[in-house]
Parts: sequence; structure tokens; C-alpha cells
Amino acid sequence: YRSPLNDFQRSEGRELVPLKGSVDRVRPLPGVSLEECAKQCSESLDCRAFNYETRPSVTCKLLPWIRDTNSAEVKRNVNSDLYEKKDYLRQCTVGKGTSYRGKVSKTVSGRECQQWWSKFPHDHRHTPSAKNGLELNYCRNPDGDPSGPWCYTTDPERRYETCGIPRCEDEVCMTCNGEDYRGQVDHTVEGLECQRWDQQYPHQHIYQPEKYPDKSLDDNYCRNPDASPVPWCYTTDPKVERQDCRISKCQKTLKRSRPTHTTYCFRNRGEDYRGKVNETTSGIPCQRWDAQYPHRHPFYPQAYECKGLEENYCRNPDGSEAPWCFTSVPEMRTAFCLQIKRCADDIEAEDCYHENGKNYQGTVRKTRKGITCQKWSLNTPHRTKINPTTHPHANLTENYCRNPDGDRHGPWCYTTDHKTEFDYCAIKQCAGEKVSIVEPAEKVEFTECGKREDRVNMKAR
Amino acid sequence: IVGGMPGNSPWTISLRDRKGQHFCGGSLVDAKWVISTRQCFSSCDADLTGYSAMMGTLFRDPKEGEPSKQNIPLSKIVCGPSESFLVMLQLETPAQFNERVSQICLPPERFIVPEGNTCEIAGWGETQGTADETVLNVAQMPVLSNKECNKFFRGRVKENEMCTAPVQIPVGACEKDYGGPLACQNSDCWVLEGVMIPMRRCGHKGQPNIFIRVSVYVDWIKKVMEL
Repeated sequence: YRSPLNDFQRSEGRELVPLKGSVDRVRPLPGVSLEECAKQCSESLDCRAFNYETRPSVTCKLLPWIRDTNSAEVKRNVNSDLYEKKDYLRQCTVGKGTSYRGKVSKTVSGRECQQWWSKFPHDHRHTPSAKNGLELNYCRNPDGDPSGPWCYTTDPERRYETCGIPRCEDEVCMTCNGEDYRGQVDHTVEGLECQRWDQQYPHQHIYQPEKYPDKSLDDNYCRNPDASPVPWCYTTDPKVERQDCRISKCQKTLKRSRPTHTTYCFRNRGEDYRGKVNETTSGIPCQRWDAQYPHRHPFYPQAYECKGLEENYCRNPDGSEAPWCFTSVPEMRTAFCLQIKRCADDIEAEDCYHENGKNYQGTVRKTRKGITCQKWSLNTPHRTKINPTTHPHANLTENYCRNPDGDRHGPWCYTTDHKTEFDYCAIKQCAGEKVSIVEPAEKVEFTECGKREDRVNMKAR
Repeated sequence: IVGGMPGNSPWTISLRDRKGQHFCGGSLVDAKWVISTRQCFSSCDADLTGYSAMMGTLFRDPKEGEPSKQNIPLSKIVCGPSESFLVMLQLETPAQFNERVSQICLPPERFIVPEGNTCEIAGWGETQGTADETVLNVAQMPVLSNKECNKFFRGRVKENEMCTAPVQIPVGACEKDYGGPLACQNSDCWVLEGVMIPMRRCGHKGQPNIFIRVSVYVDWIKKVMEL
């Protein structure tokens, strides 16, 4: 069940372009499937990467290089994905490092390595071949030395020495429970190889990388997208669905309250909320985090030391929408604590307007979130339906906040943020001007919406 | 919903997180737009990749092949005026209307529902043991004027909020119903008059329920859809 793609690191929307004079070494294979392309590259001694192009036609291009200033550069190309052999990219070792193909050429004490083809200053019996990777004077481990890649040194006094290349599990350490871990370990604690996150076999799963863009579900590297105690992966063994990975913990830093922690309100998802609210929105007391009754759970405070799982306070250890807790009611497992206020994210008002701000002629040009307004006369980033041509008397100058359509919620503008077409401005209604915003009932007729078929209970004969 | 009964509300949608779990309610006000509450989302520019709106089913966790079910990814979030606590959510593709999925009317701008009108709330949230939690529950409740409602809440109910009258059994919105509709019937059309917001008690007997008054924000809702 192992995919040949497991040997490769994917770069989406990229292609590797050879520098001048090397194009003839590219081997194109038209109409080959992605997996077959990976297999061909894995089996070819000369192949180190491949471009997989989908347009104008499916083409697999086997390449004898990886990204390198001397031979090839990576370029954007929406019609191509680049796959490079991990062994050539990694700056750490897997196991004893016999597959290491990196470019370190100095030993741990700083001595220059001797070229493998050379027998001087040290004579030896390791002959370079296409298979063993004894290239130039790069550190290698052709004899499976337990201390990892090594080389003969150019120092006549020192025959050989280890290169001190870190093991992948030590190269990048993890903090807390490793949700931010972005290292290159791709094997589990028991040595099983990880399944690629972008594949659904041998195990089907919900963690498709495109659904979780902030979790970096790259290739088949160990990650922690579900707030587990440590990074993990699905395995390529059909009998073992998922397993934890062994990754070293970072040295402890001084414990102090992070400046982002809040106590009276919460920001974003409330992962940094450290207040003492201990009831759900509807007033049900929370279960203590260190208790397993009435609900059994995996959030042991000692396993999640960065998450502030004290007492029975509302917290968000798993990236939910807001702080939550296990409830003290057996029938209700978890509930949000939405009664905790969100910290105000509107910036301070910079001016005030009268009535609905239709006559506002000030120079505020920022939205309530602090985003700069788009010029009324421009059509970028948003195409304007309201502009100086459609509303010639509204004084739509520059990018000043205005209220050309008489919006009852105040002056607004199109914004320079491509995700936000328009928003209200950092201006408040002037003090003492509150007028009633509602009107008494009147008869209104609707024609198209709000219809439903209500089934009437028919009595049986 | 506390004190509700299994029922039909074709404009009530279930908001689903990346794991496909229901976390809040919402109302379909257009084939491409859902209205819900700000409290259900982490920010006004939250990354909605993997989030979706489920509709066309009465079940909270419908089976894989349920034919009428529609699960449409969310593509955009737009926050309402700050005091509204409303959000508009754009659907990646338009909802297909049928007997199980339909849009609800918006009220006229600044319209006040007369006291005594009977409206209903619907959702897949907690029932606190009063009903079957695996299906959509609906509860009916009469409207209470803000003047009367303020007698219970010492003047804290604002004009952009509306209330339903207290009843002597527990009835009301509860966890995971928030964002869903308070729908009122006008002749044979249903109108979205209120949006459920988090309350400190679920269906507290003898206490009114408070909702965001949608009619105050109809101009903003139409503007979002138009611009």
C-alpha cells in the first residue's frame, strides 16, 4: 500500500526549470499517471525530481536535478506540480542516514571532506557509483555507521569523521503538543512509514490538505491537525490506522504570561483565553479538566501544558470556534462558553457624523477594522456600483468615507482588502443623536419566499 | 431547542465545521446567502475552507446517501454593523430549492412584529432532555413587545432586539441553535424576524427569549447581496 509518491516532496503550482544548456537532459513521458511518473523516477538512478504537467496535456517530465543555483530554478506554473526526491532535499537523516543525499561536505569539527573518488590523503575502498550516491565530497553513510553520514577528511591527521547531521526527529523540536510542528519526520514511533495526507489509501480520512490550509498537511510528514497530544500520521500499514511520531521537545523557556493571553474577553477562537468563566453559555457548570467524570476525555492538563487547562475554566485546547468545556451534565458532553465577550476588534472612532452621516464630508478613510478605503473612482480591487458617475452629488472624492446611498448604519466605503467589498467606517454617530430605528407594524404582502408545505395529520378511515 | 417538537423548517440550515460537525444554526435568505450570528465565527475574515451549510434534511447527522440533503461549502463571511452581531455567509454554489429547502422572506425595513403574533424557532441544538436531539426541533412562541420585555430585563433590551413572551414551561433556544431563525407567519409566507443569539439560560420558564431584530438590518442584508 506504499505509494511511490512517498519518496517525494510536492510543491504545488511549481515547475523546476533547468538553467541554459541542460534542457536535453529532461525526459518527457506523455500521458503517464502521477503514481506511475513517481515510480519511473524512483526506479531511475538518474532521476531526482519530476514536473507533473496537467495542461495543455498530461506530461511527466523526469529531471536529473533538484532546486539548485547551479543547475535548476523553481518557477510558478499553475499547470504543473513539482515533486523532488526527499533524500536530496532533506537536511536531516532518517534512521542511520544511509539514504542521505544532501550537500553537507564538512565534518562535525569543521574539516573539509575528501572527494570520494580520490584516494588521497586517505586511501579507501569506497568506489563511487550511480547507486551508492558517493558524489563529490558530500557526507554519506555507505557502510551504515550508527553515527550517521561521515566522510574521509582532507586532514592527513584525521582519517574520517562523522558530519554531525541531525536526525529528523531532533532537527526541528516541538513546543506544547506540536500543533505548530512543521518538520520532516515521516515515520511513526514504531518505524511505520506515514501515509500521504493527500491520499485516501490505505486509510480514508477527513484531513484533506486543501480543507485545512493552516495545518500544513504536506506530503506524508507527521502533523497534529486535531490537537492530539503529539504529532501523528496515518500509516501505510493497512492494519494500523494512525500512530504517534517521536519528535523531540524544545528546551523549556521561562514560563510567563504571554502578552496575547486575555482574561475578560477572547480574541479569534479564544485559544489564548485564560479567564475564570466556568459555565457554558446556558449556565451549566463545567467539568474539571483533570477529572474524567461525567465525561471521559483526552485533554489531560499535564499533556496540554500550554493550553491553560486549569480547574474547570472554559478553554479552547483543540482550535474549536470559541472557548468551551465538558459539562457537568452526563447527557451534554461539551458546550461553548459564548457568554464570554469577544474583545472589541473595531478600531477607535476617528470622527463623528450627524443623523445617518449622509452629509458627512470629513476625511476619515479607514474602516472600523482599520482597513484603508478604496478610491470611489477606481474599480480595483472591487468593481464599484456606487461611484462619482452614479452619484454625482454625493461628493465621492478620493477614498473618504461617505454615505451616498443613505445607509442607516453610517458612512462606509469600498475597501482595499480583496476579501471585503465594503465596510462601515471608523466614525461614530455624534453623541446625543439617537433616533428611533424601528416603525410600527403595517400590512405587507410577500409572494415568492417563505413558503413551505405543512403536512396536515390525516385521520385514518 | 428546549421544549420543541420534531418539525419542518426548510430555511433553517446547519453550519458544519471542518469535521462535518454541526456547531450553529442559520437561515437561508437567498439561494446563495445564509444569515447567522457573529458569535459562531472566530473573526470577520475567518478562513472558511472546509466549513459548509447543510440543508434539506431533518436529521442532525444524516446518512451518507440521503437524497434531499445538500451540503454546500461556505465561501465568504461578511460581518454586520457592529451592534447587530449578524453575519452573512455566502454559499459556494446556489442552494437548490425544493420542498425541503426554501428561502425565507426578509421583513420590511424597520418593521415591528405586533405583540401576540406566534412565531417559531428551529434548530438541531441541545434539548436538555426535552426532545429527540438527533432531529430538527421546532418550538412556537408568541412575540412580546420591547416595552413589556424590558420589565423583565430592567430596560436592557435594545431597539435592535426583540423578545418572545415567557411561558410556564421551559421553551427556548439552546447550545448550537444560535444563529438560527425566529420565523413569523404573515398570511401564508414565513418571514425572518429574529436571529437567535447566545442566552444565559436555555428555555428558562417565566423568562422572555431575546433575539436580534432582523428588520433593523434588512438594508444592510440587501446591500451585501447586491454589492
